[in-house]
Amino acid sequence: YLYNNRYAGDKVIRLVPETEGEAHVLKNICHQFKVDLWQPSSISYVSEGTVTDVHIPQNGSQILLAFLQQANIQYTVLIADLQKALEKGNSLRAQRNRR
Amino acid sequence: SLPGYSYEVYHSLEEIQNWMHYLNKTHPGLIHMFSIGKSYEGRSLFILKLGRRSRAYKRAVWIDCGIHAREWIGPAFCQWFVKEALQTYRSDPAMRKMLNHLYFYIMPVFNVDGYHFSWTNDRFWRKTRSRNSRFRCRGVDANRNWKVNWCDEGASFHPCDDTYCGPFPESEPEVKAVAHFLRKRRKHIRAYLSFHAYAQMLLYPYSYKYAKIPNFSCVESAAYNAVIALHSAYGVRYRHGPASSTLYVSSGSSMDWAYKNGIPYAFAFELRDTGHFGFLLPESLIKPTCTETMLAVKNITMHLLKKC
Repeated sequence: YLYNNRYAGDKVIRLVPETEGEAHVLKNICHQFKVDLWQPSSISYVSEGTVTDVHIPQNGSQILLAFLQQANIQYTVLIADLQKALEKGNSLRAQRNRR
Repeated sequence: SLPGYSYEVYHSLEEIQNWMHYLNKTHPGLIHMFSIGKSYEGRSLFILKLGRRSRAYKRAVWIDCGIHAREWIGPAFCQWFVKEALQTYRSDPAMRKMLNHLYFYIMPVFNVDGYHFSWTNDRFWRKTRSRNSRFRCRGVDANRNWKVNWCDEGASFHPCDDTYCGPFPESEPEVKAVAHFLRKRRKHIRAYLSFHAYAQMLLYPYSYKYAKIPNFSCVESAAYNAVIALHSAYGVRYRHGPASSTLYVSSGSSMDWAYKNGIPYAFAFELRDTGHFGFLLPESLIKPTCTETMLAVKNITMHLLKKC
């Protein structure tokens, strides 16, 4: 596996806080779960309406998503499994090289 | 080009450096490769000087890619630009004019340590790989480390943050080396272009404040025409404007530093996409992304060659 399979089960989700309250909750969750922010580049930018893409590790994702649902914060899953996405990219490359 | 070298796949740092050495050997009339220093981990910071050699005075454009390690489409574009320049120098009048009248200093991988680390350990690493004995976290955000409103809004003093500005401005040897190079040549350099991902934007100063730059109308028209040219390829829309209002306020960026140091046109590209794949932009999208971005860069360059 690429990167020793470290991204297995990791997800990337998108959230767009609809209120400052939601933005505040989101900031707290990001601090608490030490997530990897893809966009924007810093949590300090997150406010109402900010498109926020977050890479969440497999081991925290269930609790984190539960938090979000409890806080009634909508989210969409951009990448369901980062490891699979990485492996897929790699296999496509191998196919290309063979071709 | 390097036999069998594909510009439609992502390449490791070693492959990119071999590619640079090869072009340096095979295109002495148009390409000169040199190093401007060493990275924190001791890797060479290679630059390609692209353009027809001439004794006459020539202005220059600086292009850097890969300030943030995980943004792989940046280095891919830098390589694509060089390949297109070499392949179309004779056939494309615009490219011939660009390379006859200007030099292009191209840094395919700015953050060489971080890029290598993103291939070997952490695909989503962003920062450099410097150490600070007092903290366990490594790396500085090389786009918050420049001496322009350093470590103000949009940057963090905390070494574990992704936007860590560093212990002091130009603390990162990579930033220091590029700043030193640009400072020495700033009277010659007309434009500074830095390539990032992802957001599909073309940004110009200021990042660190909401204010208009003195040559706003010229820069705005160059940016506007550039995103129109980019859109003409595949219909992809890029937003453009001052970074502070188009994206967010951030201090210590290379683009603001370049502008503050007298380079009249400073841009930061945020390439594809807008989040569908994010940093994992598939290799199948390298070609369309680089093709459209090429149109924007050529448009900006032709703008430089005219009076505004």
